[in-house]
Amino acid sequence: KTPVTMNAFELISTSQGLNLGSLFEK
Amino acid sequence: CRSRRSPQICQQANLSLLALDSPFSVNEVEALYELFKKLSCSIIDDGLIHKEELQLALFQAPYGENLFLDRVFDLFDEKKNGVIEFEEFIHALSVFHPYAPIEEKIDFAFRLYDLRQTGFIEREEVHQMVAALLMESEMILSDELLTMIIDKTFADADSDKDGKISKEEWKVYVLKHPTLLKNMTLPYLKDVTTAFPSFIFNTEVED
Repeated sequence: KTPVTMNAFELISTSQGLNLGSLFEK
Repeated sequence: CRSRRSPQICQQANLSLLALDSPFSVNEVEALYELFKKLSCSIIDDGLIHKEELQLALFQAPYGENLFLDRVFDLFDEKKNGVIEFEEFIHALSVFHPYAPIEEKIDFAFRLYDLRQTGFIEREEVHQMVAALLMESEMILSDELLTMIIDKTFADADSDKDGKISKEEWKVYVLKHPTLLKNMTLPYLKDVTTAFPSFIFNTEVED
């Protein structure tokens, strides 16, 4: 996917701060 | 719990009450209590999750500014007293359960991105969040490209073209792009007792 076809929220949702799954991974 | 019964029975009653008001079984609430205990003693052993402790768990480092961590912490901290209590932890995690209603996930994500809590996701806020993400992931995008991405997003999401995304517009938008809610579901929560097998040695309840 090129950056121009991305939408802003798709980018934002990749933040590590929003990835709560990592709480369960250790 | 004000009962004169043993603290273990009181705790059991409290956990059962929490389970009643959530998609989790009592055993699962107990398992999540194990996770909560682990998180809440990682820096200050006081049975409460401080922002630095959430940060340590998510970023493996307790320092540094992160806009998204601040937003997640604020939404978990329902009482706004600067710490996450177990009840708040269960409330917020309930939204991330695979079987939680989609409306709850849509609402939670909206509140997450409505940085200034105006009831709208404004263009400036989206710009701020994308800039924060780029900094976090050490990505570089030209200002022109960044503007194009935000223009495109608003062209899709802001249907009344007033420069801000209302809750209704957000709902329509994410239902059209459900992958945007992907991080609002934690598959681990469907089988949390397996994720924390240590808990089975502590449980006193048969589900």
